[in-house]
Amino acid sequence: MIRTDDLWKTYVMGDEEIHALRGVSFEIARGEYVAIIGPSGSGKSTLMNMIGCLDTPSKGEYWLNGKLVSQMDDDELAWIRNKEIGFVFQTFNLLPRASALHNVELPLIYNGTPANKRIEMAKKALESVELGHRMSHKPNELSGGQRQRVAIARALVNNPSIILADEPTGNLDSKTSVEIMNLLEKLHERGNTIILVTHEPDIAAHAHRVLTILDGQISKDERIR
Amino acid sequence: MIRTDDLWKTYVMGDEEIHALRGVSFEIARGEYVAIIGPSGSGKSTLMNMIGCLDTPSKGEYWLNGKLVSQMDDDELAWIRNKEIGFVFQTFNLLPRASALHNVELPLIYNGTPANKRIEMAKKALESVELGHRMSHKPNELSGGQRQRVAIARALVNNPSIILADEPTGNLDSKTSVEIMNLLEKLHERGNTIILVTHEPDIAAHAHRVLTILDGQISKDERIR
Ligand SMILES: Nc1ncnc2c1ncn2[C@@H]1O[C@H](COP(=O)(O)OP(=O)(O)OP(=O)(O)O)[C@@H](O)[C@H]1O
Ligand SMILES: Nc1ncnc2c1ncn2[C@@H]1O[C@H](COP(=O)(O)OP(=O)(O)OP(=O)(O)O)[C@@H](O)[C@H]1O
Ligand SMILES: [Mg+2]
Ligand SMILES: [Mg+2]
Repeated sequence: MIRTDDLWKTYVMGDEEIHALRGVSFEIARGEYVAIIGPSGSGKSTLMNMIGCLDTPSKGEYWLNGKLVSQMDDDELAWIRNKEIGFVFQTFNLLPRASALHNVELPLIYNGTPANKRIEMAKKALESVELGHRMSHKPNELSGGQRQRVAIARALVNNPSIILADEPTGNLDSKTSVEIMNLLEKLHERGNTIILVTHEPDIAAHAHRVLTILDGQISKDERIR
Repeated sequence: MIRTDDLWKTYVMGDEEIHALRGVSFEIARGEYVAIIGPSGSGKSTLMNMIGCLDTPSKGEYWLNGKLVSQMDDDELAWIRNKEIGFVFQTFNLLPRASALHNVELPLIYNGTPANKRIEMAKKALESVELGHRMSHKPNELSGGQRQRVAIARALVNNPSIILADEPTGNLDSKTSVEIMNLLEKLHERGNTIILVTHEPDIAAHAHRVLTILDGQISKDERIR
């Protein structure tokens, strides 16, 4: 379902070139649960942005569900991003002036879900991350971990088939981390494809397969369950 | 050096009152190394903002170096915040349009350090967090862990006597986390007072004393070394 072939991403800074990805090739089948680990600056978030169709490679190809992403038209890309992929960003990317509820509603607004259904689904998603009591708070009225949970709720509200989570538990205490990992576990059992970036080996251990990235390249690809 | 007496912080949301801190009292002596742990939403960042003179309590008192903070004039507060306290925020709070170098220079600009000295000190601080090769990058041209390290470098550049760090290793891989904790260890040995908020017990274990916060109150205060 996800296949990359020799992906490169190069950032040009003045007269310096930074190769954030240097020829990344792998396949992830429908329903897999993959963790990506690697040092700070190794290219994880860059790779996630490629997979999530949020950024394009400098070189190489990316097939999603058998179609070459670089040749998809805007409507198709938008549809995939909205309907198929739920993204938890490393930096949350919440609308600062909107409530938690409204932030979680956003993907449903984009795909035209009627208002009453939207609000009900958004409330449910917030309850699943234990934020039913903080729905009207704006991001700056929430703790770090609460903001992260709003981002997780937003990623899940559309029941996407592919969940991309970049450091979903980075700001969470151990109890909440366990709850989020259990939530991802349930979603995986239901058939979702899960790709998660983490620095923490205990979090990576929940996945079934671990890709290790080092200086923009996959250095290891290991089945752990 | 730091003494709080019955600190309360209440946020009013419409007709709801949220008591983020509910009577927090403790003393931290000069040169101590304290970790604050507690669940998401328990009040850690709120408490750090009080200690760092960035926010005022709704009730209760805070003495810093024997002076009642609520009765300090603006100049004195600004001096303390600039010269005495280095703050690593949970959300980094970097200037988005300025380079890493410029971000780290900021505290030195505020206290009138001459340009050549500033640049030299800022470079040194960035090298101490292994970002000598990313100095001209802006925050959105840096990885999550790199941004966190810029925030750490900025907090340390002025050699403050008190270091307040809210989740300093949240976005860092294990190797970089170890490096940052070693850096904090060195600073502690040199006589600095360190107060760090963390969710991770292994990080808290580096401290000499652990305060546990639960629902806005200190539930435990334990010397561990
Ligand atoms: N500006 C605000 N307005 C309203 N409520 C707030 C505001 N800031 C924080 N809160 C609430 O106060 C409580 C404590 O927040 P705080 O940020 O101190 O928690 P924390 O312990 O740092 O959590 P985390 O581990 O998730 O970072 C939370 O329930 C939060 O929703
Ligand atoms: N927009 C950009 N312009 C220039 N360089 C960039 C840009 N974005 C990322 N980089 C660089 O590319 C490299 C990879 O960044 P990336 O964010 O993918 O790392 P990461 O593995 O997610 O790191 P972390 O674990 O710290 O989040 C880093 O060295 C970073 O400095
Ligand atoms: Mg990243
Ligand atoms: Mg916090």
